Amino acid sequence: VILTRDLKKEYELGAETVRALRGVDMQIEKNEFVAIMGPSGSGKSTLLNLIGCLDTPTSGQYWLGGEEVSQLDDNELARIRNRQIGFVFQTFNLLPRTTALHNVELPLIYAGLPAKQRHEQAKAALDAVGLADRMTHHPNELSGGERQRVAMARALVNQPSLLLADEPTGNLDSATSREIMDVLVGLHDRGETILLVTHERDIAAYSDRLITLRDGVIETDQRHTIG
Amino acid sequence: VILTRDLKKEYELGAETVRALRGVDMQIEKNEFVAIMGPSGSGKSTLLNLIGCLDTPTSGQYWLGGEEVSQLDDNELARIRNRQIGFVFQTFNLLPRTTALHNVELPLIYAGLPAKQRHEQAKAALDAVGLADRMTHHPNELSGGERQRVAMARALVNQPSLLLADEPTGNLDSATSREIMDVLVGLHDRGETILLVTHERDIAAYSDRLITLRDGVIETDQRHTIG
Ligand SMILES: Nc1ncnc2c1ncn2[C@@H]1O[C@H](COP(=O)(O)OP(=O)(O)OP(=O)(O)O)[C@@H](O)[C@H]1O
Ligand SMILES: Nc1ncnc2c1ncn2[C@@H]1O[C@H](COP(=O)(O)OP(=O)(O)OP(=O)(O)O)[C@@H](O)[C@H]1O
Ligand SMILES: [Mg+2]
Ligand SMILES: [Mg+2]
Repeated sequence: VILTRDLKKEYELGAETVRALRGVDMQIEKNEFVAIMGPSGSGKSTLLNLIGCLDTPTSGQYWLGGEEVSQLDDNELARIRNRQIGFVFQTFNLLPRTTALHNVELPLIYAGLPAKQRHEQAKAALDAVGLADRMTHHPNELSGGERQRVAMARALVNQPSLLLADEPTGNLDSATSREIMDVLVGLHDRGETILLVTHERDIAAYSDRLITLRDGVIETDQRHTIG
Repeated sequence: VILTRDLKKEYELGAETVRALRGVDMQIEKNEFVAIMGPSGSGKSTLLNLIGCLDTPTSGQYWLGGEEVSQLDDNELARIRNRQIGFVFQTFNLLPRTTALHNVELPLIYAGLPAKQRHEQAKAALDAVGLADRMTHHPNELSGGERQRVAMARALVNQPSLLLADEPTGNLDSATSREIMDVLVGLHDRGETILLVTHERDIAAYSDRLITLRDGVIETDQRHTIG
């Protein structure tokens, strides 16, 4: 479902060129559960943003569900992002001036769902991440781990077929992390394809394949031999 | 150096009262290295913000260096925050429109240092966290872990006697986390008092005492028996 060939991303900053991705070849099948690890600054978020159609590569090709993404127009990209892809950002990116519930409703508003159904689906998503009693809070009235879970609920509320999660448990204690990973395992059992960037081996262990990045290239790519 | 008695913090949200801290008694001596752990939402950031004079308690008392903090006026509080306390925020709180270097210089500008000395001290702080080659980047041109390290550099640049760090390694791979913790161990060896909130046992293991919170109260408070 995901295929990249020699994917590169470079940033020009004045006289400096930062080569965040230096040629990534990656192939992910439907219903895989892939963990991505690597040092700080190795290009993980950059790669995830390209996969999630949030950014465009400097060069190289990317096919999503068989379609070459650089050939799609903005409307098609927006529709794919809204319907097929759920994204949990490393910095959450919640709207600060509205409630957790409304933040989670946003993808459903975009998808055109009627209000009653939106409400119920958003409430269910918040309940699944343990935040049933925090729905009316604004982001600045939530703890770091609570904000991170709102970001997860928002990514899942539209029941996307592809979930991209950038360090979704960085602000969670181990018990809450396990709850969130159980949600992801449940989704994976029901057919979801999941790419998860993490710094923690315990979290990576939930996946069935581990890709490591270093300096903008893939260093290792292994299926786990232990169930 | 830190003494709290029955510290409470409550938030009023419409009809709801959130009791974030429900009576915390804590005593921290000079040069201690204390880790604080606990479930998401248990009150760790709330407690750290009170200790760092960034917020005021609903009730209870807090003495810092022998002075009752609620008796201090705003100027004295601001001076304490700038000179004595370094704070690493869970959400970094960097100024988005300026460089990493300038972000780290801010406490030194406030302290009235001349430009040349400010520059050198800020560069040294960024170098200590491995970001010598990222000084001219703005926060949105940095990875999650790089932003987290800029926040650490800014907290240390004024050489405060008390460092409060709210999950300073949540976005770092293990090798980079070890580098950052080595910086903290070095500071501790030179007399620094450190309170560090973390969700990771490996990081808490660097401290010599562990306090755990649950539902706004201290659940356990133990010195580590293993060196
Ligand atoms: N807009 C930008 N301009 C310049 N450089 C950038 C920009 N965005 C990211 N970078 C650089 O590209 C590199 C890769 O960034 P990326 O965010 O992908 O790293 P990462 O692997 O996600 O790191 P972390 O684990 O710290 O989150 C970093 O060194 C960063 O400084
Ligand atoms: N301004 C606020 N208004 C209402 N409730 C708040 C506010 N700020 C925090 N809270 C609530 O207080 C509780 C404690 O928050 P705090 O940020 O201290 O938790 P924490 O232990 O740091 O959690 P985490 O590990 O997730 O960062 C949370 O349940 C949160 O929802
Ligand atoms: Mg990242
Ligand atoms: Mg917190």
